[in-house]
Amino acid sequence: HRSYLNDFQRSEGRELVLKPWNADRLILLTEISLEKCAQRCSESHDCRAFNYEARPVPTCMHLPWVEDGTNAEVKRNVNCDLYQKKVYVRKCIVGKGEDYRGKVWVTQSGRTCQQWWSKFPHDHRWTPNPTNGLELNYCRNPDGDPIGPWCYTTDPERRYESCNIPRCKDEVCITCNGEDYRGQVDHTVSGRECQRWDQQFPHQHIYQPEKYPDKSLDDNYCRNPDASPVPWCYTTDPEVERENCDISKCAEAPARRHRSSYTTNCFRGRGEDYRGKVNETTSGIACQRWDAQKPHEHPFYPNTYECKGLEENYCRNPDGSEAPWCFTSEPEMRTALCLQIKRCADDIEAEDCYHENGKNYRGTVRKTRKGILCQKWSVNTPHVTKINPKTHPDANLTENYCRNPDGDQHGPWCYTTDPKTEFDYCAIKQCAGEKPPIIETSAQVIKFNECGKRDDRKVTTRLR
Amino acid sequence: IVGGTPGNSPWTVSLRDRKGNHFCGGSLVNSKWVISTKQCFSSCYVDLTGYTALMGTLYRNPKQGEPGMQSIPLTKIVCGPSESHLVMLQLETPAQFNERVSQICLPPERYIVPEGTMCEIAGWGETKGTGDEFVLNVAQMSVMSNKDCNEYFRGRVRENEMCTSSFQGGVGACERDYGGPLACQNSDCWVLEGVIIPMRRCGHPGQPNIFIRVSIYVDWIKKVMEM
Repeated sequence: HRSYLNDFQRSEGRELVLKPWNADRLILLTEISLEKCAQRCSESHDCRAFNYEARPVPTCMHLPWVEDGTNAEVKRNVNCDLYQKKVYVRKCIVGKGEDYRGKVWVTQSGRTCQQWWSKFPHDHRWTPNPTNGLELNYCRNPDGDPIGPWCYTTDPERRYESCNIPRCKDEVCITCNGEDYRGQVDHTVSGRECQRWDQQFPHQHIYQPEKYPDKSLDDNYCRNPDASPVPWCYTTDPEVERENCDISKCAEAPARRHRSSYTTNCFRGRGEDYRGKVNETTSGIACQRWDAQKPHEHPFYPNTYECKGLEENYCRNPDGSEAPWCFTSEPEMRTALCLQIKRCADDIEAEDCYHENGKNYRGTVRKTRKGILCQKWSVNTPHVTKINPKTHPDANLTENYCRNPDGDQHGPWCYTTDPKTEFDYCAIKQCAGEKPPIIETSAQVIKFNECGKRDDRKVTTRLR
Repeated sequence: IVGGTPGNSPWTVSLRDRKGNHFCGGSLVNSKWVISTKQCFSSCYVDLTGYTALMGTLYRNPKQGEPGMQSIPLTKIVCGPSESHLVMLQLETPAQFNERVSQICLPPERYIVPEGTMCEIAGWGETKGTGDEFVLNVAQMSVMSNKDCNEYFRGRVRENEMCTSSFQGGVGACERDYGGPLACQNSDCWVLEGVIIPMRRCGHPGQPNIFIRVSIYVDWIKKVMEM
C-alpha cells in the first residue's frame, strides 16, 4: 500500500537541469502517470531524480543526478515538479543508515575517507558496483554496522571510523508539541512508513497540503497540523490510520522569555499569543484548569504544550482554533470560545486628522489604516478605479493621497496596492470632538421589494 | 441562541471552517455577499481557502444532498470601518434565491429603528440547554432605546450599537451565533438592523442584548458591493 513516491522528496515548481557536459544521459518518457514515473525511477539504479510535467502532455524525465551544484542545478519552472530520491538528498540517516547516499567523506575525527575502489592504505573486501552505493570515498554502511555510515580512512594508523551522520530523529529536534517541526522523519514510532499527505490512500484524510499551506505538509514527513502532542503521520499500513513519530525533544526547553508578540488585554490573529487572565467563557461560565482532567478529560497537558501558556484556567489557544478558548467547568459543555476578549486593533497610528467626513481633506497621507500603501488614483493596477480624476475632477485626486471623493461617512480612503484589498480607509482620524450626525428617518416611506421576504408557514414541514 | 425556538430565517447563513464545522453566523445582503462580524475571523487578511457559507437548510449538520441546501466557498473578506466590528464576505458563486434562501433588506443610512419594533435573532449556536442546537433557532425581541439601554450598561452602549429588550427568562445570542442577524419587521419585509456580536454573558436574565447598528455602515456595505 505504499506509493513509490514515498522514496522521493518533491520540489514543487522546480526542475533539475543537468550541466551541458552530462546532459546526454537523460531518459524521457511521455504519456506516463506520476506514480508510474516514480516506480520506474525507483526500480532503476541509474535514476536518482526525475522532472515531471503533468501538462500539456504528461512527461517524465529520469535523471542520473540530484541537485548538487556541480552535476545539476535546480531552476524554477511552474509547469514542472522535481522529485529527488530521498537517500541522495537527505543529510541524515534512518535506522542504521544502510541506504545513506549522501556525500560526506570525512570521519567524525576529521580524517579523510579512503576511496572504496582503492585497497590502500587499508585493504578490504568491498567492491563498488551499481547497486551497493560504494561511490568514490563517501561514508557508507554496507555491512549494517550499528554505528551508522563509516569509511576506511586515509590515515594508515586508523583503519576505519564512523562518520557521525546524525539520525533524522535527532537532526531536527522539536520544541513544545512540535507544530513547527519541518524535519525529514518519515516513519512512525513503531517503524511504519508514513503515507504522503497529498495522497488519500490507504487512508482518506482532510489534511490536504493545499488546504493547509502553513503546515508544510511535505511529502510523507511527520508533521503536526492539528496540535497533537507530537508530530505524527498517516501510515501506509491500512490497519493503522495514524501514529505518532519518534522525534527528539530539544535538549533545553525554550527559555521562558517574554515574547514581544504576547498580549494580555486583547488578542491578535487567532490569539495563540494571548497571555491574559480572562478565565471564563463568553457566556460567563468559569473555565476548567488546564492541569485538571475534570469535568473534561483532554490531551492539553501544560508540560506537553509548555509553549502555549496553559496556566491556571485562563483562556488560551493551544491548537490553532479561531480564538482563545477553554474547557468549561460545566460537564455538559466541553469547550467554549472566549470571544468576549477584545481583538487588538491592528490599525496603525493615525498620521493626520480630518473635519466632518473628510470630503475636503487635502493632506498627503497615502497609507491605509493597516499601513498598506495607497494606489495612485490615476492608474488602474492592481485595481481598476471606478472613482478617479476623470470621474471626480474636483476631488483633488492627486498622486495616491487619501481623499474622500464620494463623501464616504467613514472618512478619507484610497485604492490600495494590495491586490486583495480593493479600497480601505486611511490612517487618518476625525479631528477631536467631531461626530457625523445620526439622521432619524421614518422607514415607513421606504418600500423594500426584492428583499426580506419569508414564508413562515413552511418551517414545520421542513423539519424532519 | 438561548431561549429561542426552531424557526425559519432564509437570509441567515452558517459559516463553516476548513473542517466543515459551524463557527459563526452571517446574513445574505445580496446574492454574492454575506455580512458577519470581524470577531469571528483572525484577521482582515485571513486565507479563506476551505471556508464556506451554508444556506438553505434548517439543520446544523444537514445530510449530503439535502434539497435546497447550498454550500458556497468564501473567496474574499473585507473589514468594515474601524469600530464597526463588521466584515463583508464574498461568495465564490451567487447564491440561488428560492423559498429557502433570500436576501435581507438593508436599512436607510444612519436610520434609527424605532423603540418597540419587533425583531428576531437567528443562529445555530449554543442554546445552554434551552433548545435543540442541531436546528436553526430564532428568538423574538423588541428594540430598546440606547438611552434606556445605557441605564443598564451604565453608558457603555455607543452610537454605532443598538439594543433589544431584556427578558427575565433570559433570551439572547450565544457562542457560534456571532455575526448572525438582528432582523426587524418593516411592514411586510424584514430589515437587517443589527449584527450579533459577543457579549459578556448570553441569555442572561434581565440583560438587554447589544448589536452593531447596521444603518451606520450601509454606505460602506453598498460601496463594497459596488466596488
